[in-house]
Amino acid sequence: YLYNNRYAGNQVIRVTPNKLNDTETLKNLFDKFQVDLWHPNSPSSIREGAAVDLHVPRNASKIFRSHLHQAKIHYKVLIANLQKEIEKQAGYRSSRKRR
Amino acid sequence: SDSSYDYEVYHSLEEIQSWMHEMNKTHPSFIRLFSIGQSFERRPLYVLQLGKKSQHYKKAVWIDCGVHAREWIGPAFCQWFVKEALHSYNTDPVTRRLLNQFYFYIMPVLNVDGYHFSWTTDRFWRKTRSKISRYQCRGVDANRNWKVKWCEEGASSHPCSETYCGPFPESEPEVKAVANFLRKHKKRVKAYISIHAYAQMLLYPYSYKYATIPNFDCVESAAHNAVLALYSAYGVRYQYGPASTTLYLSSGSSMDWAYRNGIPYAFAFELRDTGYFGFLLPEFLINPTCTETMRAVKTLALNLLKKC
Repeated sequence: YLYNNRYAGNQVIRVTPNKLNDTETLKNLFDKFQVDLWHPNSPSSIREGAAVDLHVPRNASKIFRSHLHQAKIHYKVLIANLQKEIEKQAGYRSSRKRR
Repeated sequence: SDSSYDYEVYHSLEEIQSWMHEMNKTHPSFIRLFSIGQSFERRPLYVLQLGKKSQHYKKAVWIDCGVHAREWIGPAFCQWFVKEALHSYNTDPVTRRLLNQFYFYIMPVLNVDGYHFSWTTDRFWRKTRSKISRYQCRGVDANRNWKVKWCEEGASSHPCSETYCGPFPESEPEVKAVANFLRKHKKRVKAYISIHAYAQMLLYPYSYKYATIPNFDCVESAAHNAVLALYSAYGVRYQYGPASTTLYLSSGSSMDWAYRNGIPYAFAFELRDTGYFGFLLPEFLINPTCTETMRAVKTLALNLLKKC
């Protein structure tokens, strides 16, 4: 596996904070969970109505989503398994090697 | 060789560097390879000067890619730009005019250490790889390390943050090397373009304040024409405008530094996509993404030839 399969089960989630306290809740969650912000790239740039894309590790994604549920913050899973996407991105490359 | 190099796959740093050497060797009348310094991990910082070689004074356009390590489509575009420019010199009058009148300084990978690390260890690494004393975290955001409103809003002074501005402006040897080069060639460089990913936007100053730049009309029309050209390829719509309002407030960015240092046209592209593959843009999207971006960059460069 590429990168020693370290991204297996990791997810990319799109959260859309609609209210001011949504953004505060989200920032508090960032302190609690080790998430990797994909867009925007700084918590200080998060604002209501603008999508936030974040990469959540496998062992945190379930509980992270349950926190979003409790706070009634809308979210969508953009990438359900990052490792698979990484393998796909490199897919052509490995076939090239074979060639 | 150039003809067998596959521009529609992502290449490792080593492959990109050997490609640069090869292009330098096989296109002596158009390409000159040189290094502007070394990275934190002592890798060479290579730049290609692309353009019909001439004894006469020539204006220049600077294009850097790979500021943020995980944004792989950037380096792919820089290589694509060189290949397309050379291949279409004899067939496309616009390309011929641009390469005859300008030098393009192309830096396919600015953040060479980070890019290498994203291939070997952490696919989603963003920053450089410099060591920060007293902290376990490594790396500075190479787009928050420029001496313009350094480390204010939209940047972080914490070494473990993804937008860490660094211990001081130009602390990163990669940033210092580019800043030194642009300072040295200040009179000739008329446009600065930095290629990023993941928003589909064409941005211009300011990022660090909500003010309007003095030459707004000229820059706005250039950006408008560029996103129209980009749209003409596959119908992909890009937003464009001042970075502070179009994207978000961020201080210490390379585009603002270039503009403040006298380069009249400074842009940052955020290429595809807007949240389907994210940084993992698949290789089959390299061709269309680079084709549309090529049209936009050529339009920006052509704009320099107009009076405005």
